[in-house]
Amino acid sequence: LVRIQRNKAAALLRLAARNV
Amino acid sequence: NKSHSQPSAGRASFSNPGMSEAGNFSGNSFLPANGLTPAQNQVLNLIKACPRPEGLNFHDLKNQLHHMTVASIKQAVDFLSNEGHIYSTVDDDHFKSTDAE
Repeated sequence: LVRIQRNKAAALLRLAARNV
Repeated sequence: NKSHSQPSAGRASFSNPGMSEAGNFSGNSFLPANGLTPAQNQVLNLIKACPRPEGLNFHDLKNQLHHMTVASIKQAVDFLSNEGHIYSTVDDDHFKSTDAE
């Protein structure tokens, strides 16, 4: 479950980086 | 003497400086507004629509997109997770969407 949270956080970061 | 003024020196008139990246996808005549291909969009929409907390199984994706090959679905999934639209949950076969819209 830590893995899921980490994946989600990483994905959100990637998405945020894209949207800059 | 004010003749030293330089009207627009060094300012080239780019109409769209940020659009260079979108040009990579030439040949796709109906790109949706979010910059994904129709196939990627379908995959994303299915994943978005899944109400399960663990997300959508790759197997379900395959079953609902029978017109696509496993390889092309995988490709779309890879792309979407690289972009941050989706992420894998309990294992590498389950995906959830980050998009809140």
